[in-house]
Amino acid sequence: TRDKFVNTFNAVRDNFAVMFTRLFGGGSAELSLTDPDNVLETGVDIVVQLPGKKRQPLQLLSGGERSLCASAFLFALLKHKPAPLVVLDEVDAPLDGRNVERFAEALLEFSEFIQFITITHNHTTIAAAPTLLGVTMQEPGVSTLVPMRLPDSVSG
Amino acid sequence: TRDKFVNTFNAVRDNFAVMFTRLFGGGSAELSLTDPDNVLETGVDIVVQLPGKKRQPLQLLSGGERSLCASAFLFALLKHKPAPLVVLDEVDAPLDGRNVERFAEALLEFSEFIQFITITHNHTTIAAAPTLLGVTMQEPGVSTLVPMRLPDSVSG
Amino acid sequence: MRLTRVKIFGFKTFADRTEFSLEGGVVAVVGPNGCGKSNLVDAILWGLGEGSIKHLRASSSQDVIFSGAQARKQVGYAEVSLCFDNEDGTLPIDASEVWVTRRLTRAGDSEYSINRQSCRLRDVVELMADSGLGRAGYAIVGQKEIDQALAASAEDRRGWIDEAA
Amino acid sequence: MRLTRVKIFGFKTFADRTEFSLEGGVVAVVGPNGCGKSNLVDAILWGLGEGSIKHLRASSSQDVIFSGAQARKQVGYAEVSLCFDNEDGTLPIDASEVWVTRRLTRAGDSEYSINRQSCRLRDVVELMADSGLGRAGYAIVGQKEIDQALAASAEDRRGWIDEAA
Ligand SMILES: Nc1ncnc2c1ncn2[C@@H]1O[C@H](COP(=O)(O)OP(=O)(O)OP(=O)(O)O)[C@@H](O)[C@H]1O
Ligand SMILES: Nc1ncnc2c1ncn2[C@@H]1O[C@H](COP(=O)(O)OP(=O)(O)OP(=O)(O)O)[C@@H](O)[C@H]1O
Ligand SMILES: [Mg+2]
Ligand SMILES: [Mg+2]
Repeated sequence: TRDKFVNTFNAVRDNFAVMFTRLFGGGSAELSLTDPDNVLETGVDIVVQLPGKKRQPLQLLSGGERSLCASAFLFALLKHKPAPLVVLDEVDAPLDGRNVERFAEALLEFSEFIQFITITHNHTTIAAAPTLLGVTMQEPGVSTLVPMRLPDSVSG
Repeated sequence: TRDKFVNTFNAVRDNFAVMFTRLFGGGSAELSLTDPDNVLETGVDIVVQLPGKKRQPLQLLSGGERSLCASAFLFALLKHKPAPLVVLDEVDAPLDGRNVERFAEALLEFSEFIQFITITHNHTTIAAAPTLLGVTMQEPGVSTLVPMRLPDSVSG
Repeated sequence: MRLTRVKIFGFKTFADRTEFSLEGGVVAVVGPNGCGKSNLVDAILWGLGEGSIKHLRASSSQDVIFSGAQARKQVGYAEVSLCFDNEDGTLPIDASEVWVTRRLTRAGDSEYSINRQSCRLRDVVELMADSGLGRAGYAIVGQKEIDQALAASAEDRRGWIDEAA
Repeated sequence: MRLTRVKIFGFKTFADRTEFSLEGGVVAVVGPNGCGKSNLVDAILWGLGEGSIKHLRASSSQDVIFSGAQARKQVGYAEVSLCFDNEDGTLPIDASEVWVTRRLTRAGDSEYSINRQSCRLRDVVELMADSGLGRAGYAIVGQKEIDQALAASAEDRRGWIDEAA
C-alpha cells in the first residue's frame, strides 16, 4: 500500500503536469508531497506557474484559472483510473474562449474511454460535442428530453 | 427603529415581488417575516413560485434560478437604498439567453442612479453595456486597460 | 462497465416516463434555466444509491418525487432504472447486463432491485463500490467540486490519490 | 456621491501606473481568464479600506503587491487612489471632490490619506461607512454572495434589510 500510493502519486503527478500545460497552452504545475519522508501520512500540495507568470499561491488565481487547474487535476486522476461515467455540471462557465476550446478538446480525447455527460450553456462546448441532449419544458414544470444530434451525424 | 424596520421591510418586500416577476418573466415571490409578532427579532424568509411551477423550497431551485432570484433581492434592496457603486463579478454566468437579457435590461434601468461595473464573459451583457473596459495582458503577467467603447458612442 | 440506458419516472421534474441511451463519447446536455438538466444528473446519482439528500438539493427524501406543476398534479412515487453493460465483468455480478432500479413512494417506502431481484440499498451501494461511480468516485463534478479541488487541504487531496490507486 | 476616477500602481497584476474614469451607467469589464478583471475590483475594495485579506484572495497583506512576472521584476509597493464626487455631500467631509489613497510597502508600512492629508485606516473606513460602499454595503457581488443571499439564514437576511433601512 505504501508502494501503491507512491506509484499512483507518481503517475498522477506526471499526468497532471502534462494536462495542466495542455489546458493552459503553456506554463507548468506540480503535485508535491508535503512530507516526502512520511509517505503513509503525507499530504499532497499543488504548485502552479501560469504561462508568462511567476509561481503564485493558489488563492491568488482567477476564477477561470482555478477551474481549469482543477480540471487538469481531475483529468490526471481519470487518466490513471478512468471512471466509466463522468458528469460535468457547467464547469465550463468561468472559462474564456481559448480555454474552453482546449477544455473541449481534452474532453473529446478522454471520451474514447470515458462516457462524459456535460451540462453546458457554452456555445463552444455545444459545437464540439458529438451528441446533444436537449431538455425542455413544453409544459411548465414538466421536463422532457429532445435528442438533438445523434452520434452518427457528423454535421455540426 | 421598530417602525424603521417595518417600513424598510415593506418597501423591500414590494420591490422584491416586482423585480422577481420582471426578471423571471412571470411567477411570483414573497419575502415573509418568520415571526410577525416579534418584529424586533424576526427573521426574513423567501418563498418563490417560478412561472408555471408550484411553490418549491429554495434548495430545489436550479443554479440559474437561484442566481436570478438573488439578483431580484439585490435589486429590491438597491431600489430602496441605492449604493453609489455596485460591482458584479460574473453573476450572469449561470443565466440562459432569455434570463440574461432581462437581467441586462434591469441593470440598464437601475444604472440611471447607480454606477455598475459588471465583469462578464457573456455576449448579451457585453452587447447591452454602453461602456466597455477591456483588460488585457499584452505583456504576460502585467494587466493593462483598453477602453473599448465610450459612453457617447451609441454604436453597438 | 458502461452506463447504457436510463429510465426515469416521477423524479423531480420528470413527471412522465422518460428514457434515453448513452452511446459513448461526449453528450452535451442543454436547455434553459430550470428545465431539468441538473435534475437529470440527480436522477442518475439517486439511482446509484445516493444516500445524502443534501447532495440532491433536498431537505427531505420525498422532495425528489414530482410535486406537481400549475397544470399537473403530483405523482405518488419516483423511480429510476439504470442499465449497465457488464461485458468486462467490472461489476461483481454474474451478468453481462445489469439493471439497477430504485423507487420511493410518498408514504416513504423504498424499494431496490438488481436485475429485477429485490434487494436492499446497501446491495446496490456495494455493487457500485469501486466502479468509480457513486460517492466514492469522482464521477459528478460541478462548480462546488471544482472549487473544493483547489481549496481542499493537502490531506484531502492525498485521499483522492488514494482512491485512484 | 459617485466614484469618478481610479488610479492603481503595483496592485496585483497592475504593475504599471493605471488610470480610468467612471462616467455613470453600466461598464462591462471584459478580457480573458487571469488578465486582471477581478484584481481591478480588488483594488477598489482595497482602496476603500478592506481589512480582510481573505476577501482579496490573499494569505498575507503583501500578497497584493505586484510580485513580478517572467519578464518583469516585482515592485516595492502597491498604491490605489479613488476620487469621489461629493457634490451632494453624502460623504461627511467638507469637500466637493474627495481623493482617498492607500499605499502598502513590501516592508509592511501602510499609509492612508484623504485629500492628501495623511490619516489612519479607521478614518477612511469611517468616511466610507454608511455610503453603501465598503464592507457594510452590498457593493461587491460575486457568485459566492449570490449563493449566500439564498442560503443565508432568515436572521442574516433580516440583517441586510436592517442595513438598507
Ligand atoms: N420534486 C419536484 N417536483 C417538481 N419540481 C421540482 C422538484 N424538484 C425540483 N423541481 C424543480 O426543478 C427545477 C430545477 O431544475 P434543474 O436544477 O434541473 O434545472 P437546470 O436545468 O439544471 O437549470 P440551470 O441551467 O439553471 O442549472 C426547479 O424549478 C425546481 O423547482
Ligand atoms: N501580487 C501579485 N503579483 C502578480 N500577479 C498576481 C498578484 N496577485 C494576483 N496575481 C495574478 O492575477 C491573476 C488573477 O487575476 P484576476 O483574478 O483579476 O483574473 P480575472 O481577469 O478575474 O480572470 P477570470 O475571468 O478567470 O475570473 C492570477 O494569475 C494571479 O497569479
Ligand atoms: Mg443546473
Ligand atoms: Mg475573475
